[in-house]
Amino acid sequence: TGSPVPAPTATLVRVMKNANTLGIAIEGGANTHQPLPRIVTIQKGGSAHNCGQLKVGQVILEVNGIFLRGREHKDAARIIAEAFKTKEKDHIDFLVVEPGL
Amino acid sequence: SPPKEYEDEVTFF
Repeated sequence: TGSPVPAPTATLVRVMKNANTLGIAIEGGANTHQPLPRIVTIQKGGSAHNCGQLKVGQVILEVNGIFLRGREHKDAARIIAEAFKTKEKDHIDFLVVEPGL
Repeated sequence: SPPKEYEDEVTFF
């Protein structure tokens, strides 16, 4: 309809593992000022950059269907690292939101 | 407020 959307809209982004690195950095986690992990860097040449849909500032709600809410930084980081490492899938599904929209 | 040591924790993948 063209009306502005008042609430942040979650977007499912599929990142194919087509590079040696995922190529993102995250900050935050439970018990911090940033309770959900936020993307702070996207490196050129990494899988995330190749995907073209992830952006700095986006907050990650889920990784392959695993909720990140309530998880501390190291736990969230482990989930992302394992999602990239596993050979069971050739991709990672991120559910992200752009805060403040 | 949360402990200071958590605020700047960043992990690269």
